Amino acid sequence: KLTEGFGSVFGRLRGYGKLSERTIDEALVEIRRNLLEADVHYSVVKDWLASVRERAIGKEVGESFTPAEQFIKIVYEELISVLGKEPVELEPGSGRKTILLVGLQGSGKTTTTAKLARYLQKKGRHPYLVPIDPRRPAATEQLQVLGKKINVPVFPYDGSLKFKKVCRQALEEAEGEGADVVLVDSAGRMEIDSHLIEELQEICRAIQPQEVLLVLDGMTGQVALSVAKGFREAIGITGIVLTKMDGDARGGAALSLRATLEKPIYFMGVGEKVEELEVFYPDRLASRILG
Amino acid sequence: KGVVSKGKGTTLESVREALLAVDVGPQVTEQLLSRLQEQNHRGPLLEKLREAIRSDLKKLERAVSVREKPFVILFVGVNGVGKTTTIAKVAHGFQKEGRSVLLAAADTFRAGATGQLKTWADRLQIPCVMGQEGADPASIAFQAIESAKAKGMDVVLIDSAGRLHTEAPLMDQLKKIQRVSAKALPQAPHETWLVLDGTLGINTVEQVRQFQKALSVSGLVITKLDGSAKGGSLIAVAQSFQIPVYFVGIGETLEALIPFSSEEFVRSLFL
Ligand SMILES: Nc1nc2c(ncn2[C@@H]2O[C@H](COP(=O)(O)OP(=O)(O)OP(=O)(O)O)[C@@H](O)[C@H]2O)c(=O)[nH]1
Ligand SMILES: Nc1nc2c(ncn2[C@@H]2O[C@H](COP(=O)(O)OP(=O)(O)OP(=O)(O)O)[C@@H](O)[C@H]2O)c(=O)[nH]1
Ligand SMILES: [Mg+2]
Ligand SMILES: [Mg+2]
Repeated sequence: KLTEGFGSVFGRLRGYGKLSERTIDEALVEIRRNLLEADVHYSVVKDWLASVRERAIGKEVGESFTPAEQFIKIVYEELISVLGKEPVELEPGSGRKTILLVGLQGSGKTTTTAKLARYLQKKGRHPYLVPIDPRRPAATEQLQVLGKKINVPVFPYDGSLKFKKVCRQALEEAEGEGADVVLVDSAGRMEIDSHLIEELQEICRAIQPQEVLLVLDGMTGQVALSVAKGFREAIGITGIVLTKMDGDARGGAALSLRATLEKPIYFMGVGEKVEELEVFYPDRLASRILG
Repeated sequence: KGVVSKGKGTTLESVREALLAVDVGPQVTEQLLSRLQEQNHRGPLLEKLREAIRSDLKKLERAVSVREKPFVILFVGVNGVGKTTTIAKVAHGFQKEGRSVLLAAADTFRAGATGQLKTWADRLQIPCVMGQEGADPASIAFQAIESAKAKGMDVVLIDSAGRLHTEAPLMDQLKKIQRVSAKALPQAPHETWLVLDGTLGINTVEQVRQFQKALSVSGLVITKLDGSAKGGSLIAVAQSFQIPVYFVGIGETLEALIPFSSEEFVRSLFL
């Protein structure tokens, strides 16, 4: 499946018997270009290729009866070792749980909050939604409309900046509704906006979330890396959701984030509808990234 | 030439990485570098590069020309790029020039979309034509232009729902908005502006390609350049498309919109 993706590079290699170091380097140049075109961060590409090259010029390939196949296997293994061997479930668990969704403006947090609520509901949980976006016009309305669609209660947030009070009230309301998982939607923000990062830290202190999910647009470019690091530094990240993967972006940001944060990518958003959330499968994304 | 070995010394390699780091992409990066090496360079490579990019982008600078009344601009783009917010900023800009503006809330699909635009309209104290959820966006555009004609408004700004360029039926829906707008006013929409998110990578070029093919995009706006992103994918866009870039979004408030300047863009690119 993966080798269908890497098409011409592997196809050409198979034409060779033994693979010289030069042939391997030529293949790596092509793979490098593929990964950069997939929006993988250039420094992550550099490091990743170095580890592939180290294995590729060694005995593994050199002494193999099928060097091209061995090379392809190494590329795949090295990709999977970064992306993850299997899907990691967002623990639906059984105890009371609070999940905070964070990320850049427009990445899909509000939509993902509703999708996640529906997913957890299907797993037998009782979600409660808390919109905390004091700035975006009709932000609360957006989450309320979505909540109504999936029959999940939504806290009537009025835009107040008294976050400690808002969070306490919201958690009380959630308890009153018999909810066992609280999903908190936050406003979009840049990781370099110190004022808004402080706001996020204040919200985080007030709700003490068990999970902080970075919601990242699947089409995000090279900044994905610094964005992820910025949010990690500010409040810590426990997992990632990659959105808008129903388009033709290759999603290389996933590789950059996995290589750097080493946190699980739980889900992919694959559409605007509330049911369009998929568990993240590393091998599927590997093929997609390789192009 | 090798992927892990150094190129022609670290200067070339560091310039290459500087381009990759801002989403220029590997293909256009190599095109730019080989173009520079062909021009027998005297002087620092980075300076020659800056100059080459600046002159490419200079061609995309243009002032908006309001050429009919009402002047109609349709805003399109993929999900979450900043269309609705940009419309509010552009409306504010026209108002400051003394022009009357009317908004068309033709995103009848997304939760809270009409409420979002209506809130901006109320803040700007301007009319906003809206419809029921699920109403035909083209009919809202039509009604808005008719209303603007009747009221003698100067400008109509049409908001549309975000959509991926890979969804053919949704691209067709935009074509319909254009066709039906022309029924209300033959030259409308005078402009179709594609809003691009400055934090996105190489997919930006494909967005321009597909939207341009479907709608003959007449202008670009690049948003979210107030963050760590530099919008370098615009350099790749400029290699294949000569669509003017009218504005740059640099924040979430009404004032956070500046005319595109190739000079300023290049200066911030390699900061
Ligand atoms: N095609 C597609 N669109 C999506 C997906 N997830 C979200 N969207 C759309 O992306 C746009 C932005 O989504 P929002 O949920 O408003 O994003 P947000 O992060 O809450 O935005 P801010 O609160 O302004 O930062 C909307 O048009 C959504 O419908 C997805 O997986 N696929
Ligand atoms: N920092 C920053 N945020 C921006 C900019 N432009 C828009 N935004 C924010 O990006 C988010 C999405 O903006 P919208 O105007 O809702 O985007 P849209 O394209 O209309 O989204 P959909 O209609 O859902 O496709 C909002 O939180 C905006 O405030 C900008 O230039 N800088
Ligand atoms: Mg939101
Ligand atoms: Mg919008």
